[in-house]
Amino acid sequence: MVQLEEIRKTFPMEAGPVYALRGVNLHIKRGEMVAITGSSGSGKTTLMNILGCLSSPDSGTYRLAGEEVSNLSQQQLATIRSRRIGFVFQTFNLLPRLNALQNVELPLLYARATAGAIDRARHALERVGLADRVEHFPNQLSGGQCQRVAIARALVNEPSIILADEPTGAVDSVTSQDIMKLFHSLHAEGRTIIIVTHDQGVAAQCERQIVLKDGTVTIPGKGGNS
Amino acid sequence: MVQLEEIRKTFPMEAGPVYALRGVNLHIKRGEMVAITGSSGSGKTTLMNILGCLSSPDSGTYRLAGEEVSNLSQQQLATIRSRRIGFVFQTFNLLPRLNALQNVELPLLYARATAGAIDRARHALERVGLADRVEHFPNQLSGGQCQRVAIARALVNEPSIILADEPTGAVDSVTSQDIMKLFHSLHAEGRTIIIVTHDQGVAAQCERQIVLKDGTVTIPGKGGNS
Ligand SMILES: Nc1ncnc2c1ncn2[C@@H]1O[C@H](COP(=O)(O)OP(=O)(O)OP(=O)(O)O)[C@@H](O)[C@H]1O
Ligand SMILES: Nc1ncnc2c1ncn2[C@@H]1O[C@H](COP(=O)(O)OP(=O)(O)OP(=O)(O)O)[C@@H](O)[C@H]1O
Ligand SMILES: [Mg+2]
Ligand SMILES: [Mg+2]
Repeated sequence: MVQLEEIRKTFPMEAGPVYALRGVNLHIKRGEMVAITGSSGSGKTTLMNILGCLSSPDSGTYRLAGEEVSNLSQQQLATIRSRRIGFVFQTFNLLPRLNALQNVELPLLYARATAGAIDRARHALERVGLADRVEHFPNQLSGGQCQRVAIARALVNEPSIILADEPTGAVDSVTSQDIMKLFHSLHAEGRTIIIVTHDQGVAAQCERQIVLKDGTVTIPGKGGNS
Repeated sequence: MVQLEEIRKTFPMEAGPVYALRGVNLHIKRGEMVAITGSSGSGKTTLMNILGCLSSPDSGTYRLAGEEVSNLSQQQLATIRSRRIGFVFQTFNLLPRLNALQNVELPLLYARATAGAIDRARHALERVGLADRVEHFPNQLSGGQCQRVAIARALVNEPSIILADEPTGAVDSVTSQDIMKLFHSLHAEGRTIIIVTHDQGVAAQCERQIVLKDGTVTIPGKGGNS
């Protein structure tokens, strides 16, 4: 499903280049639930942005569901992002002028799936325990509530691949467990789930763990760097 | 040092009022290191904003170092905030058009402590492990690096009270331990430290734990609600 070979990403800076990804090799099968861990600054978000087709590597290949992603047009990439991938951003990226319901509805409108969009958005918010916060704007929500709106938004399109960058970082352990139950049930439906996490308890609930260190994979599991 | 009595805070919403704080009683002595825990949405950030003189309660009293805060002028409050309180925000609140060094330097400039400000800012960034990221802008930093810049900025003024709203939420356990070592050494210098956290490991390192539930204190420790 997701195959990366020798992926490199460098950020040129005046003080000198930052080698964020230094040859990442990764193979994640359809329907797997995988954790990506590693210390702060090790390259996890940079990797997720490439997996989510939000940024391009400088070199290396990325095959998504058998297709070489760098051969796809901007239009095709946008279609993949809106219909096949659900992305929970580390910084949530909610639109401040839309309330929770409108934020969650947005991917459905982008995918032209407008029929019943409001009901689907409302249902997604119920699944993350926010039925009574649907009309709040992001600045009227707690940190953990914003995180849950971001999760609801990532799931509302019923994507086949879910990329979650630290989905439990802002919540208490009980809420974290509710979120993991939700991910487990999505996994049971056959979706591929990739979770970046600093929480060992969350990582332990995944089928395997991929560890990033200084921009490369250090514990391969099946199919990482060796 | 910090004494709250019957603090209430309500957010009026079209769908009905949200009673965020429903009579909080709290007494934290000078030099204590205290954890505030509670589930997502329980009122922790709302409480921290009142403690940090960033928002006012609707009713109840707040005595800070013996003075009733509601009797102070805006000017006096601003002076207290800039010189006595260091605040690590849950959402970091870094200025996007300033780099890490400039962001950390800002409280010194506000407090008119401009002599040696750049060196002090650089030193604060070294203490959180970011010596090699001083010229990066927030959008060129990882989530955990932004968190550490926010911590460095809160400490650069050497405040007597440190309010940290989830200071380790975005980092791995090793970095989290480095941050806690830093807080312990600040505590050893006699500073008062109040940490909101979802991490039981962090809460256990504090002298006592105050639990918020639905806007009131449930485990008093010494001096909470009873
Ligand atoms: N746009 C950018 N320009 C320059 N450097 C960048 C940029 N984005 C990220 N970096 C650097 O690349 C490295 C990897 O960043 P990344 O955000 O992938 O880390 P991470 O593993 O997600 O960390 P965290 O756990 O703190 O979120 C970091 O050292 C960061 O400073
Ligand atoms: N400006 C606001 N307008 C309306 N409701 C608000 C506002 N700010 C907070 N709330 C509500 O008040 C309650 C408490 O919010 P608060 O941010 O204090 O929670 P918290 O304990 O910090 O949660 P978390 O652990 O998720 O950060 C939440 O239910 C939230 O939706
Ligand atoms: Mg990250
Ligand atoms: Mg909060």
